[in-house]
Amino acid sequence: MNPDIQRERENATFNTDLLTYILDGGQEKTRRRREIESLVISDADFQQEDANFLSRSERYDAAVRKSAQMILKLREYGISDPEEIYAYKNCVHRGRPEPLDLHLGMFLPTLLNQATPEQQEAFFMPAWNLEIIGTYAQTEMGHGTFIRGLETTATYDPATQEFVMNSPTISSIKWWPGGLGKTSNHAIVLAQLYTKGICHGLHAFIVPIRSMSTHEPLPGIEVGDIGPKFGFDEVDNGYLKMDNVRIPRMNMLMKYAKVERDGTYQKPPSAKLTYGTMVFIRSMIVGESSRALSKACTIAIRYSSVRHQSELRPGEPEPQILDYQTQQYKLFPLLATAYAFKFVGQYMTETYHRITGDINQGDFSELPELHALSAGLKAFTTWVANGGIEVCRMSCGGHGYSRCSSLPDIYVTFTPTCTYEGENTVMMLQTARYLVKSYRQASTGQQLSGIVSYLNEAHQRLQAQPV
Amino acid sequence: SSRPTVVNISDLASLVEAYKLRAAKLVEVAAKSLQGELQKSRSPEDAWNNSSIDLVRASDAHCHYVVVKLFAAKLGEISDTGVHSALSTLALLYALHGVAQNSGDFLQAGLLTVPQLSSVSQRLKDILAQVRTNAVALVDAFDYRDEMLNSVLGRYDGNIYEHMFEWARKSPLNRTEVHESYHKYLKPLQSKL
Repeated sequence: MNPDIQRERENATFNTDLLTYILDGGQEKTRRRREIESLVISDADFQQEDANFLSRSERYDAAVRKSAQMILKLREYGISDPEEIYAYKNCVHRGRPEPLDLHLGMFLPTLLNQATPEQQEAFFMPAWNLEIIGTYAQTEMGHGTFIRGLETTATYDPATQEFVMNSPTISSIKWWPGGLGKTSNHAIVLAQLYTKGICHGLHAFIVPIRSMSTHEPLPGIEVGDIGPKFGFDEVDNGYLKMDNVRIPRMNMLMKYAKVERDGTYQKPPSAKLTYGTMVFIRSMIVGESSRALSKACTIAIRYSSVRHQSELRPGEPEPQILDYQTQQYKLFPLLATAYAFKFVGQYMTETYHRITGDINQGDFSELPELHALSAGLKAFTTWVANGGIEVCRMSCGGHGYSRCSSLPDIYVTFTPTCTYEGENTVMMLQTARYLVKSYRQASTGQQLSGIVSYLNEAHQRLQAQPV
Repeated sequence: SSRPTVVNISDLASLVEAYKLRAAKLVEVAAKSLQGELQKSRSPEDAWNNSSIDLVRASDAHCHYVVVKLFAAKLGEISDTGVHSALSTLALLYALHGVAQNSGDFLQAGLLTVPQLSSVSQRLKDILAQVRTNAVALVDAFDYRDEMLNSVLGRYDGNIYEHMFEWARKSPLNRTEVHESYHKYLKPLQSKL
C-alpha cells in the first residue's frame, strides 16, 4: 500500500463502509453487490485482455463473447432481479456499454409494456431465449430528439393485412441504435402509421431484419455498422434502410393503439403512455451521471493523494498535490456533486416506482410533473457531470491523457448522455414548459402540488409588499 | 419590493431556501419574458423561441434547487454521526459552490448582499480544508473495485507508477523490440539518403 494513501485512510473521521451501505441502499445490498462482483471477477470466462490494446472489431467480438457467457451464467445462477442483473452485467463489461444493451434494456421491456398478450406469446419467450435478438430503432439520420419529425412509414394494406415498412428518403434511414448493425435479427421500429390514407403518427412495429437461421439480412433490408464514433467501441451502433418490407398486421405493438383487419384505427387511451418509459430511462441516466462522476473523482482524488509535485514551502519535500487549494477547489465540489446526484438518482427511482403503481391503476396525475422533472434533471446532471469528468481528467496532468487512467474512456462513454434520450437543451425547454404553466396557475391563485409548489409561496413573497 | 431574504450561509436549510427563491425568481423572469414577447404580437411559437434562453435558465435553476433540496433531505436519514458530519460538510460545500458559481442570480434576486459574497468565498475555502481530511475515504466509500474502475491512476493501493510502467510494456507496439516498420521503411530510407 502506498504510504501516502495509507495515511489518508488512517486520518478519516468516519467509517466508509457505513457510507457505502447508504449509497447502495442498505448493508444487504452492499453485501449482495460485492458477492456478484466477486462472482464475475473470479470467473475465468470473464478474464479480459486490456481492451485498450484491441482493435474495434476485436473489442466487439470480445463483448459479444462475454455477453453470450453472461446470459448462460445468469440462468445458471438464477439471477433474475433487475438490479442484480444490472450489477452482474455491469461487472462483466466493466461498466462499458455492450451489444445486447438495447435487447435487454429496451426490446424486452417494450414487449412487456406495449405488446398484447398474443404478441407477448409470440415474441417474448423467443426474445428471452435470444432466438430473437432485438434492438429499438427510433432515431433516423435526419431526425433525433424531435420524434414527430421521423419519416419512416408503415402503410397498412388491408388486402393482405400487412404493413409495408419503408425508408422513403436518405434522411429517414434508421441511424445510431445500439446492436442494430451486426447483432440484432429484429428491431422495434418507430414509424409513421398510415391506414386508409390517413397518418396516425408514430407507432411501434416489430420488424425482422436478419434471417433467424443464417443471420443474413432479409430481402428489402439494408443493415450495417455506422463506423467508429466517440466511445462505445464495443457496440455496433447501426443503420437500417427498409425498401417496402412487408410485415404481418400482428407485428404492430397494439396494447394501446390498434389497427383492425379492415384498417380501422383505434386511438390509444392516453398520449402519456410513452412518458413512463422515458421517465424510467431518464431516471437511470441521472444515476449514470453520479456513477461516472464518482468514478472520475475516485481516480483524480486517489491520484492526487499519491502524486507529489513542486514546492509549497522552500526546502520542504514536494507535497501531495491534494494539498494545493486549487486542486481541492477543482475536485471537492465535484465530489460533493457526485454524492448529490447519487441521492437524486435514488429519489427519482423511488418516485418512478411509486408513480408506476398509480399509472397501472390508471392514475396519470403525477406523470406530467415527473416527466418534466426527469427531463430537467437528466439535462442538469449530465451537463454538470460531463464537465466535471473533464476537470478530473485534466487534474491528473499528463497521465490523465493515458488510456490506462480510464478517464478518457469514462468521458467518451458518458458524454453521449447529453445528447441521447433527449438532447439536453430540448429537455430543459420541456421542463420550462411545465414551470411556466405552473407559474401561470400560481399567478391565478391556484394551489400547486408537488415539487413546484414553491411557486405559490414564492409568488406571494415576490409580489410587491404593502409599505 | 420583495423583502430581502437574509441567507445564513452557514446554514444548509437557509441555503435551500435561497435556491428555492432563486428558482422562483428565474421562473418569473422567464414567464414575464414570454409574456412580453407575446405582447409584441408575436406568435406563441416565436414568443417561445425568443424567450428560450430565459426558459433554459429557469429550468436549470429549478433543477439546481431540487438537487440541493434532496441532498439536504438525505442528511435527515443518516444516523451515524461520523458519516452525517462528513456528508453535511459536502452538502454545504455543494450549496455554497453553486452560490459562488451563480452569484449573479442570487444578487439579482436580492437573496444575497455583496459583502456576503466575500463571506461565501471565505467559507468555501474553510470547507475545502475540512473535506481534505476525508477526501480519500469519501471516494473509497463509492466502493469501486480496481477491476471495475479499471484505472492505474485510481488503484486502491496507490501504487500507480509500477503498474503504469507494466501497463505500457504490454502495449502491442512493444511486442517486438524493433517494429517491423523499421525494416520496411526506415532502413531502406536511410540507405537511399
